[in-house]
Amino acid sequence: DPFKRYIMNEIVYEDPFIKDLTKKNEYIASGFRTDFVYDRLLTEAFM
Amino acid sequence: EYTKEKKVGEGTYAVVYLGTKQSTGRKIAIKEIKTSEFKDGLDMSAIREVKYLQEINHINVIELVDIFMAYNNLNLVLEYLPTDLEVVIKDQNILFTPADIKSWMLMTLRGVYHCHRNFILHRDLKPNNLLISPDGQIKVADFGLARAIPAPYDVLTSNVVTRWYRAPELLLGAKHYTSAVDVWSLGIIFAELMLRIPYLPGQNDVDQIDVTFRALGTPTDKDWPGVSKFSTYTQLQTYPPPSRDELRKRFIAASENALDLMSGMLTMNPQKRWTTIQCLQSEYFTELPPPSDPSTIK
Amino acid sequence: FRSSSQYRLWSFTKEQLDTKRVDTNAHAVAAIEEKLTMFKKDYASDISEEDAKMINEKAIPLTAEEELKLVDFYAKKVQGIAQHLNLPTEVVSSALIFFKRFYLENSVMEIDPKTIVHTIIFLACKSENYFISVDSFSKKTKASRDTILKYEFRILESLKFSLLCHHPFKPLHGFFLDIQNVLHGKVDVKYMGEIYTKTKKRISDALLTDVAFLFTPPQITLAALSLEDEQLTEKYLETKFSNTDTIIEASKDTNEKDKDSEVIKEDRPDKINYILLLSLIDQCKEVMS
Repeated sequence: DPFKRYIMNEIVYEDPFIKDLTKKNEYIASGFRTDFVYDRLLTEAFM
Repeated sequence: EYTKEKKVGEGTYAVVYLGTKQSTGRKIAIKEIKTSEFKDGLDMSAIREVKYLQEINHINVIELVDIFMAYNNLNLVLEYLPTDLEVVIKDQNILFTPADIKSWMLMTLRGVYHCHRNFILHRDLKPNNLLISPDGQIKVADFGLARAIPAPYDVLTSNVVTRWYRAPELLLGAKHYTSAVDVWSLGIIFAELMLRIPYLPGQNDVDQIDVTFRALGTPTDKDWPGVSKFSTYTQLQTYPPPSRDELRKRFIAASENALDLMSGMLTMNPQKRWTTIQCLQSEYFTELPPPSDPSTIK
Repeated sequence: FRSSSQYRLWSFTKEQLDTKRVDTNAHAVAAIEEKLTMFKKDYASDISEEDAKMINEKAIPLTAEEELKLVDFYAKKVQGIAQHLNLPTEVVSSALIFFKRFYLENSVMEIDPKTIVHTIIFLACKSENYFISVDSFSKKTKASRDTILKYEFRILESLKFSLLCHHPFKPLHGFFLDIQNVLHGKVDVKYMGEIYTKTKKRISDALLTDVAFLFTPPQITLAALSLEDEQLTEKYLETKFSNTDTIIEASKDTNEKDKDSEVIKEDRPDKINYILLLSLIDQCKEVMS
């Protein structure tokens, strides 16, 4: 997609739910990445 | 519309036939899903194949031509793909060049990237699931273990991916893994193409962990935060990661960029492991030799 | 989305949807009339005057409208049972979508909705990786395993084997994030959290209507969001999408300098037709309401 209709701007996202997961060890060690999650949600929103 | 002419394979949940699409004369493969044996109705692998192949349309992913019921069996009509990468690797009579390897890796990465951009994990990438069409195109196949990339709170089973191609986070029991597990499998396939023998052939799941860490070093919390918290971590043997020189010696034919790409794909920490986009953008694909034209590969 | 089976096989205009339902009903009526005629002919001697009168009065096929009422009634049951089983929202929603799609292709007069409610939920569990064995599912729902498994194939076939549903819930989370970016500093995040929860409920209810056949998931999301807080939604959409128009308007009568911004904005291939988007959202809100 040459032009995504969104700019991912993790700094401004107040998302306690996702942020909490980044503190859970089993998530971090599994490879969990917030940018993967945000990118997916934003892609679904602008699909 | 379809004939079943020759039985070419049988798996746990399906029998595969070669056939012809009558109206066009096109050669096809028919995957007949056995339904009687499963007490829970239609088998999960069949549900997954149907669900994900219906959504994906890409030159480097096997085409689902049609689906039909017959005699209470579900039949998937797939494009006919005469061989696969495992056959090519094993057959010592077949000579292939670094340019051929580059072409295969490029096509495979494109196919897997397309799955990932559609938020689908394959979870069983290995040479015999990378089929080759008559015109030399690599096609990612067998979506029986595929699933949508999970929602953050989903708990996934770590018992996926054929052992030799299984990522370290899966070997250690991770339940919140990502598309990085597919990239690891592709890294092992890349190594196997260069070596022409399996790179990390563990005898069993425990041995697989040891073989993996002996070859690539035992991860620590320093390079992979949280890894020591996996319950299975304590019993691990500690091995040093290989030096660049050792890697060069092991992969004599590999260029520096090829080693960079392979190391990126085989990064222990899944959070730092390269994505398919990073792999496709690596200099390995733009340096000489250019990837072979698939139709010219013998 | 355009390459998805949801768009390719299960997106309709209102007219197409109505026609589809009328055709499915007509097909079933024709089959029933034929059976009735056969029945009367074969059993002419056994049927009393009274019976014949009763058949003519009572054995009248349903109209398409009556069918739709019955389908809606059972759709609520599907949602209720699935929620009662504490299934995740995505599973409940997929069961609902499967059920509504099934009765676009089949008449309630051919397959009684009561007989497929559990199968539909069971299939949705499998499809969404929320696997429950048929025995434990049977225990939870008190439905027999044969009832649960009987129509699985028939349902899969009627669904044209398209199982991947794009629901408006992920877009809701996506807009929740993007609003924070586009309206940065102008929205209260706590308030956004409340809106999020209410909008999610609205979306669940909306899936009982035909919106999933008529609109894309993001349009449904924005409609639900707008029903929850019209001002916030308009502010967001205007800030995000309409500025290309206003910049173009503004630069028409200003000096050369602005021309560049006009060219860039004008030529962006991903420019959304803001006015069209607003009208689609309004139409969707109407159907939902």
